[in-house]
Amino acid sequence: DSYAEKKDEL
Amino acid sequence: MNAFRFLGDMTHLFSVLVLLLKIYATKSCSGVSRKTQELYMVVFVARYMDLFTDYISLYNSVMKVVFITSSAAIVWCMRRHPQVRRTYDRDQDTFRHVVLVAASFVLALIFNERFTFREICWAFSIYLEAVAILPQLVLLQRSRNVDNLTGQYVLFLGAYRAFYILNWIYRYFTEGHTSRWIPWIAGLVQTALYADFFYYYFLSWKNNVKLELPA
Repeated sequence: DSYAEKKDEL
Repeated sequence: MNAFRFLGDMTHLFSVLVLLLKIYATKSCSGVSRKTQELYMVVFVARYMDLFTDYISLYNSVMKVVFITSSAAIVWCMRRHPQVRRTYDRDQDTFRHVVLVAASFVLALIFNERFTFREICWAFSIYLEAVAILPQLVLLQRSRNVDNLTGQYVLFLGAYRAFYILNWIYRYFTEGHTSRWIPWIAGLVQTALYADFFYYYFLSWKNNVKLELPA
């Protein structure tokens, strides 16, 4: 899914 | 993961370790705003709810646990530890931080990526983090003597989000131009709030004098 969906940052 | 983001996370982790060291080594939390620490605990709980639902990486999960437990440990120390709690500047730490929580929550209801519980919590945590340092900065201006460790804590805390801004610029140009207004604007506000602290911190370092923020 798009970056915005997956919150991969702390 | 890019160098800016890793540097940012390490600077953030370091700021927490410096604060834990100060409180543990000196058994004192003088000069530290408990309200700011409580706000950070709310920020981490609201943002890291996906800790149990979405596994992104070991690094991501470990860091989330570290930030939540360390902020909770600091708040516990400042509230319950028999020696530390006595050194809390209760009558100096007077910022009405409930206002910050309410304002961030209202903002998150209006500006979010999707009107869902998780997205609103995430936006709330981003807005709250941007202003969570205010009680601490007000306390620093009131308590004339800023001890070195507290000064370094605030310095690293301010630097971490500045590294994140570089990370967002880097990602924007390398990962497809997705615009992420919420963290970008909040991150800029967050870093800007430290501007005068950075200025006076630099002056005190250059002139080799104690850090003193003008009232």
